[in-house]
Amino acid sequence: MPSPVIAIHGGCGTLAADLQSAADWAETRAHLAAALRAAWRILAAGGAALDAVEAAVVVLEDSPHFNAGHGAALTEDAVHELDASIMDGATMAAGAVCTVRTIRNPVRAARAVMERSDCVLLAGAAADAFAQAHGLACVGNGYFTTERRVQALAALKARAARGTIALASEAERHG
Amino acid sequence: TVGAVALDGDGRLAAATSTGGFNNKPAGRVGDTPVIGAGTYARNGVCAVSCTGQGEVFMRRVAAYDVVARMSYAGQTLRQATDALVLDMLSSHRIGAGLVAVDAAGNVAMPFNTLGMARGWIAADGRLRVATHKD
Repeated sequence: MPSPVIAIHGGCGTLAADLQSAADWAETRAHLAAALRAAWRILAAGGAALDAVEAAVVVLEDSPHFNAGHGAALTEDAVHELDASIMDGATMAAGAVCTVRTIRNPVRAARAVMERSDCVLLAGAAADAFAQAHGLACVGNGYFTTERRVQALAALKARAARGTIALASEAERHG
Repeated sequence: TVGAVALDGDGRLAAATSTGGFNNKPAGRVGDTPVIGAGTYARNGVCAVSCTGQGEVFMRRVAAYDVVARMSYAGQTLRQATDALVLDMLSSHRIGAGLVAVDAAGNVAMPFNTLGMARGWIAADGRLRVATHKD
């Protein structure tokens, strides 16, 4: 049997050094390492790959440094609409949620859709209600907001007002 | 966007992805992350994939599944299949793209065509590694 492996990403883009302080970069790397450890504890104990990927993504969703969960980007209406999915290669089972607003860890809701519904994808307020009905942690939409994202949205809207949005960098557009 | 792929000691593969979308996105806009086959895919015996980048292109290309198909039907290696996708995303669509993938043998691929991608892995040697740029 093969040796276990875990690999994660926290998003790609300019990752321009000046966008974050040195302390932020250090914490970003620390949270990546924490996500790997959460997964490795499961794999090293003979646990399932499915549990490992969920555990790693939960750690990254809880970090303010990544565009998911706490720290997520804001929509044009200055709210958070979150998406997540999970897939088990052994059974081809899969679950996903999209445009949810109150589920603290959307990847856990994706797994609940996979294991406790006949669906693959649930959307919007119905998905929020499904998560609450299945006992998942739910929060106000403001829980996901960070100052960095508020400033990013304001900067882009200011560009739109000036008519210079076409000059926005990838980092400004996508965060 | 964040994501994870894993291979366990019984040879099972899995993938998961989660995102806030992008800054100032239209209300109701959904990208590749929750679309199975576009941003996330896993098939035992082949590989597991989690993508990041401008979701609309990943959706049109059914990108995560494309990696599995290239390996299953065209006999490509994980490295060949993932590089083809990410580099083509840049040349054909001029968009930033990245992904993490692991195959049934435990090989890992983490290509990206942007200045950086926050990423990390623990492979058979058990050593933990994280990186943000092409370091």
